This record gives sequence, structure tokens and C-alpha cells, in this order.
Amino acid sequence: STNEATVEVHSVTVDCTVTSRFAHTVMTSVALNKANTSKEIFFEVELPKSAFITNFSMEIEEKVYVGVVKEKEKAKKQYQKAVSSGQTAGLVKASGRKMEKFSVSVSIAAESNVTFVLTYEELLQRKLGQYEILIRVKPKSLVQQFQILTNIYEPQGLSYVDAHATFLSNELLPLVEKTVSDKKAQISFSPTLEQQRKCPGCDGTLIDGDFIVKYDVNRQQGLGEIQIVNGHFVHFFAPPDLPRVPKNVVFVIDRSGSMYGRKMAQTREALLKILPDLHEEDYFALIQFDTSILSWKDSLTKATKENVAAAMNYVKTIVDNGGTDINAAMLQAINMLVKDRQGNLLPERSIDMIILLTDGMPNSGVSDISTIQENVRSATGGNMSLFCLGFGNDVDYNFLDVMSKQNKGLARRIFEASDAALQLQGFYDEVSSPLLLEIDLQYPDNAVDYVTTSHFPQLFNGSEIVVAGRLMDNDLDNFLVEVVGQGFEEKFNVQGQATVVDWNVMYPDESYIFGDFTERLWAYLTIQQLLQKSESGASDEKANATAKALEMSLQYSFVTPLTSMVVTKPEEGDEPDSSFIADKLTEEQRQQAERGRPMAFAQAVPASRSYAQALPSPVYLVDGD
Amino acid sequence: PHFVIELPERNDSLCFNINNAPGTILNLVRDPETGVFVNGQIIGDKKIPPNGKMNTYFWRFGIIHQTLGVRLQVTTQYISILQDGKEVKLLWADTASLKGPNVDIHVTKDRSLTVTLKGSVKFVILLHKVWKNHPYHRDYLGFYTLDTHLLSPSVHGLLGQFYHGIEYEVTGLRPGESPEKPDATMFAKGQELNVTRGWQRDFRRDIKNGENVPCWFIHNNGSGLIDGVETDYIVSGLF
Repeated sequence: STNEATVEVHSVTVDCTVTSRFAHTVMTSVALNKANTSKEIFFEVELPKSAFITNFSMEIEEKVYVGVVKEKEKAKKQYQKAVSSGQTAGLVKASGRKMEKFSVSVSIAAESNVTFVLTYEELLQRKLGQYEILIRVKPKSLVQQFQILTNIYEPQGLSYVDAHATFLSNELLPLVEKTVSDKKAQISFSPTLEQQRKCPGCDGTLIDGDFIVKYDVNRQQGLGEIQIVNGHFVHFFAPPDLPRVPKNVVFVIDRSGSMYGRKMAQTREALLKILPDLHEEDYFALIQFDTSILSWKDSLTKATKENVAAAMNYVKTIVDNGGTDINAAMLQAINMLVKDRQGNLLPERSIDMIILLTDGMPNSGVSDISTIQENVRSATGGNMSLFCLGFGNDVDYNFLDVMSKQNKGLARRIFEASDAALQLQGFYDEVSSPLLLEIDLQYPDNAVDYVTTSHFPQLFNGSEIVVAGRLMDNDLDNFLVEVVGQGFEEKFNVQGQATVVDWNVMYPDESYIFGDFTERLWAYLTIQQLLQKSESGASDEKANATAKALEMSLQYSFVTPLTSMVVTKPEEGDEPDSSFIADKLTEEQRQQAERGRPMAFAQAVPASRSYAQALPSPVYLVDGD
Repeated sequence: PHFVIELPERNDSLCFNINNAPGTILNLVRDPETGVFVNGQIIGDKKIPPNGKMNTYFWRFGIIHQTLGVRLQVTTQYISILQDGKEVKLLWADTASLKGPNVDIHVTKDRSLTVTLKGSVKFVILLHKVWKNHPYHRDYLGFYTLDTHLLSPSVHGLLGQFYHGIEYEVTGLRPGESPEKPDATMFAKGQELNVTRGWQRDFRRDIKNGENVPCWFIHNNGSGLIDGVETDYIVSGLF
């Protein structure tokens, strides 16, 4: 980006190649300084937060400066100067709830050009029956050559491909070219300089927003899809047409004082949208809590139309008040599920689930976080799933995240924006339709090693289980795969033999599809799971998991929370080159950034305070009486 | 002196007093990561007023930015800036601006001092001028931090510990000693505190009368709200 008229952005290209859900994106930008003095040029890219940066380079006057991935602590020590002047993590910042921003600036001599290249990779997750590629483009000026090119290779075959962008006008819409064959799709968007213009003769650009490609693959009954490439395998499991398993869900609702205002209103709004989506064969309960615990009914209730309507009326009466006793509320919810199970009040083949909606810090009853986690873990006895929704910037997300993972569930932050109720509903949609329980994907011990997690507590409708591993040798005659799980009516059990996919036959016209993608997919998935273990695993597991994740991050050049990318950039004149460090943000760092952002306060300032509107951030003062 | 912690996102404020012997120096902000420290020295009235209640105020602040190599001493008499071995002294009687590579300073005659330390913190010091022949009271200073988001997460001190927000909840509203000041129970930092609804004054817009800020008052020198006790924040010198 540049606001200088003398700097010309020559080209911006985004090249995204997806091979079996593994997306490899290269963003390249070339700018030319036409002035007779040096100019500072900024390169800013927003990438999905689930992605890992793998490479960055700048080419200036035929010299290439390449980022090097190093162990975070070593990089910090080595580049103490950058750290002490506050530049740690300076290249990567949180940007909204889905993205993070990588930015670097460099001074370019008169009449010379610079080429920036950033590469990142991610495994696309199937959510609500589709994969999503999100590319954010915000060039600050018109670009001579602008192109977004997405190639998707899915050996299973594509069931549909859809592309749209938030900035597409009627004029730009026909410029999105989509070519879809059975196993391959290409989507390109390449407006000319004139087509980018906001209006004839003006310099503003229409290109500003998200370019989104959504697709799904053909799925077949049975084992799912197993691909073997270059000594690694990956197994995608998401069988179609399975009946959903009924669920028994207890909503545990924090109504403490800090939920007051928008959070409480959004909670009510979300519950009013979620409750009618319950299936008639489901059972549900509502427990609201502050320092005291209040249950709608003593037992779970069948989700008949009448009961749901009564529950909706009850939800409308929930108001905020008092402190936060998460421990007692959780134990009451667990106890209710256990009691109803023991009393045979719930269907035998059904899943027990608790959804906790809270904004935070327990401060009444048991307030020690690890004690609460231990109490909940021991009370559930591994027999129910816990999903936590954390509201607001101050929520102790790590507490909820660990507690969920210890109980076969997951946590999600709910951002207090206008669509918080939609976020809640979206999360509920993801987890509301379990298809299989306790799924085990089994591979022959003598044929594979370093297999990623292969046991999953549940498979939800619209999602997908992915397992990857390394093959011990190339003798694949005995590569038998078995999947077992618990379905609605009966046990799910399929067996089959994996076969090697010959990519040259499948895609004969492609001379190169980044060939080691299966290995990188395996490495990405392994690192993600090791990072999770290093957060929520048993204490002896944590150190091992961290060490292994670091080793693999370095080996595969991924910028993860354990590594840093060190970028050396040239300085003008006699100044020595200086180094910058790009880090991967953790959820905690994202939260800190959000707390510190003055805008966040500005948005939160209520209009009723006469002078608060003029203040972008809170004031802390000491003065005389 | 009275402390006010404004929480605009909750449309609320917390307040407490710290009463200590005149001469005591208290740490207000301490951020070893960015090298920012603010200490203030307390002074008392000239003599005990007829109501028997001695007021205490801040009369001198020491501000250090180690990384930038800047030291500021602000008293009720003058403002001294020390950087790279050079000292610049300004008087409250002047309106003056100083723009340096690391620090910007603006003095509004006999009223306020605005200091911006590059990339770390912005604050305002107010001068409360009292009639010099007043039998009891004397000039004093107020310290207001306006922008703290660049300080590190480990920032601490009597004010600094609140820069990254505080989780609290208030329940059990009940009549207090004074009809317009009800009592309540506050849950904060894992403790249960008795608090009183009241107000304190923000003097930035009206240096003479101030503006009332409704707040939850925490008794006993902020006990339970501040980490530790108030004596933990006593330091031996201004710098």
C-alpha cells in the first residue's frame, strides 16, 4: 500500500492452490518507486488465523531478503535490539475475529522496485458441510496487474464450488471466471486497471474486502477417502446419510452482573433462535446462575413444541445480577444429566452435552480455576461433552478451552459485536447434530507411525474427521483401514483397503501440484494437535508435546506460537540492516490486542456519560479530595 | 488522595482513597518491560483543620522512561525534564510546548501539563492552585493517565494494575449510612468486599469544582481491590 502518487503498485497476485483441503497461498506484490527520492513502501497482508506463515521474501535491487524461521526464544535473544525496542510480534497483529495481519515496510531507493512474497498454509476445515477459502484484498491504490487465482484439486470430486466477494458489483461480477470439472476447479478474478476504478477518472479502487470460495466434495459411504502420496497418508472421514443421534443438552447460562447489557441481551436472543432448532427427540434443560443456581425444571425436558415455547418464555425473563459461581452451576448440570440417565428418563442411545455460556472469572463458591476443572472432569467421568462459549475481551478463554477439551468438547470465543447472537447460533449449528460417537480410525501398526489423533468423541453433521500419518515402508499390500463408532441405531463398523492415488493419472495436464502436500498436511495437523496438548494435556505430556511441536515447526518452516520468523530488511545509507520478528499470535495475545485497542473502548462507551464520548479510552486518575 | 478507575465499557467507575503520612512516596505505575515508572510524594495540609481531618495530596511526581532515557520531575513549583544529560526546566507560570524525538510536553499556564512518551503512555498532571495565604491547604497535583494501551501486560502500581481492566461484580444493594450512598457487595480479585456507592471528582474540565464521577467506593485504602496492601507501594525515592 502507498498513498504516494509517485509509487506505482505494479502488480498484486494471490495464488491459492488447494490440494485435498490443504491450502497453499502465495501473495506477491511488486511496487515501483518512480520518484527521484527514496520512499517507504508498506506491504500488508491479512491471513486466516488458522494459517501458518511458511515463507516471506523481499527482493530489492536484485538482492533477496528471506525470512528465516527460528525458535522463538533464540530469535528473541539473537535480535535483542528488535525486542527491546518493542518490535516483537510487530509484523503480525490480530485483525478481527478470523484474520491476522502481517505487515512490513521498507524504504526503496529512487527509480527502483521491490517485490514482496508471502506464503502461508492451512488445512481447510469442513464446517456446516463446506470448506471455505477466505482471501482478503485491500490494495490502497489501483494496481496495473491484479489477479486472484484459486486452483482446487480434490480427488474425491467436487460436489459444488461457489465464489463470491464482498466488493463484487454488477460490473465486476462477470469478471469472476469459474471452471469446474469433476476433480478440479479454477476460479480467477483479474480486473483491469480501469475496471478497478471506483468511478471514471478517479483514483479510488473498488477492490476492498473478502474474496471467498466455498466448496464441498463428493462423499461416499464407508471408509471415506484415503490418499497416499510420497510416503504419507491422509484419511478424510465424513460419511453421508447417517442418521443423527439424539442429544440431551443442558444450557448453563451465566447471568452474573458482568453479563449485563448487550451480553445478556445477546444470550437471550441466541437462545431464542437455538431453542426452536432442537429436534423433537432431543431433551434439554436450562440452568441460569450467578451466586445462586436456578434451574428451569428439575429434570431434562423433551423438546416438544409446547415445551420449547415454554422454555422460550422462560429465557425472556433471564436478567443479570450478582457474582459468578461456575463450579456449582456446572456440577448441578452434570448431576441433572447423571440423575436422569440413572432414572432412565433419557433415550439409551443419545449423547449428553452441556453448553456453558459465560463471560468469565468465577468469583463465588469455588473460584480456583484448576479446582473447577478437576471437579468438572471428575463429575462428568468422561461421559458427556462440554462446549463453552466465552463472551467478551476479558474472558479467561484458556480456562474454558482446557475445561472443554478435558471433556470431549471445545470452546469458542463469542465476539461482542452486533452479530454475537448469530455467532452463538452458528456454533450451536456446528455441534447440534452428532452422527457418530467414540469413533476410532484404526490402521495397521506395522505399516504406519506418527499417526495424528485417531480417536474422536463425536462426529458432527457437516464436519469431517482428518487423520494423517507416515508410512513405514512402501509395501502397501496390507494397508487395511477400519473405522468403528457408535451410531444411532447400531454400531458403525467398516473396513477397507487403501490404495495409492496416482496423481499423474488423475491430473495428467498438471506438471506440478506441490508434491509434498500430504507430508505438509500431516505436519500441520500434528503441530496443531501437539500445540493443543501442550496447553491442555497432562503435565508430563505438556513438555514433550511442546518440544516435538517446536522441532516440527522448525523442520517444516511453520511460524507457530513456538517459532518466529526473522526478517532482515535493508536500511538506507550507512545504517546497518535491521531485523524484525514475525510471531504467530496466541489466543491470549489476540485478546490482549483487543483489550488494548482504543477503538474497542470507544465502541463500548455508553452515550449516557456526558463526557465519556470524548474519551477514546478509560482514564485512571489520582487527585486531591 | 483519591483514586478513580474509570471503566467506560461498563459505564461505571471504582474509587478508593489512600491515606498515608505526609512525605510518603507511592508507586503509581511500574512497568519494567517498557521501562516506565511513576512515583508520587504525598504532602499534608499546613496544619490540622478545625474539623480535625488532615487532607493529604500529591505535590511531587517523578516519571521515568528508562528505554527512552527520560526523567521528569513535576512539583507544584516547576517541571524539570532530564534527557541525555541535559535538563530543561519549565515553570507553571508559562504556557509552553516542547516536542522532542521521544517526548512531547505541553504546559497550560497554571493549569495542566500534558506529557506524551512516545510509544508508551500519555498523561496529564493538573495543578490545583490554592490561595497562598490559605490557613490550612496548599497547592497540590492530580495525575491522570489517558492512554496506556502500549504498556506491557505486566504493568503494576497503584494505578497501573488496573490498566488492563478489572473483572468485578456487584450484588446485594442495601441501604448504607447515608441515604444517597447505598452499600453493596463486590466480588473482585477473588474477594468479597463491602462497597459504597458514591462519587469522586474529575477535575480535567473544571479545575475548580471538578465533575462528579459516580463510583463504587472501596473502603480501608482500597483493601481487597488493590493487590496487597497500600504499604506495599511505598518506595524510598522519587526516581
